[in-house]
Amino acid sequence: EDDETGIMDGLLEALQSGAAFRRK
Amino acid sequence: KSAQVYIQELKSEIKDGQLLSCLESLRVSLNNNPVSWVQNFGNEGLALLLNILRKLQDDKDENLFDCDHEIIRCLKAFMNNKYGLKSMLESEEGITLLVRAINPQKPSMMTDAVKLLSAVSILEQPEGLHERVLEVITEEHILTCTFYYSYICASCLTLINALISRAEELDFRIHIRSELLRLGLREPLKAVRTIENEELKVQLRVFDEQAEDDSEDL
Repeated sequence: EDDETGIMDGLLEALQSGAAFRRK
Repeated sequence: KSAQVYIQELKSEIKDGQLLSCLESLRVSLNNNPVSWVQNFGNEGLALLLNILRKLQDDKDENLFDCDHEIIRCLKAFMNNKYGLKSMLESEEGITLLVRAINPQKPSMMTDAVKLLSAVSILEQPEGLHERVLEVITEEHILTCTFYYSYICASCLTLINALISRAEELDFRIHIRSELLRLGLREPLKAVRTIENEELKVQLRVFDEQAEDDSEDL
């Protein structure tokens, strides 16, 4: 778990595509 | 090079071209080595990077070699895993120094800093992160850049969307949105709608939809 990488890349992609803003 | 070698180099107070070259190489290492390497670089390495960034921001004349921008890139690489992200968020100055990198005179560095702040703003843990970003941010810079530099307005609008969406209470979301509009977001928001840019269109749609949803809820 602690070795998880690409966190920022994933967040930035979700922000850029708008997916990060979709309502739960 | 080992993480310790970079730490020694950063400690030796190298400057300008030498520092830039060290930082470029460090960024590649942070990006391409396993997390254990990043852990070896650790809090000591992070503290050195933040310390150098603060000095560069305080002494504007020394930014000629773009070392400040390269440090932001290194921070992004450092934060690209759980360990690094946690260390950065726990550091006393990390967020403040990222906010200080929102410098309209250096749009390229500003874009990278704004992206990192957007990502940090939507994290659910640790609690209070969103408020910490809001506390230190200078709205005017984001608004100025949304208006003057059309090519980075998508990033600025992403941060604005992140800051608004992460507020859980309806009242708070409306408050942040109103404050930004009152500070001058209204005009640039109109102006950028004519720009043909897919990334920007996505963020404009998010901004509008969130405003509509909140309006309905209200």
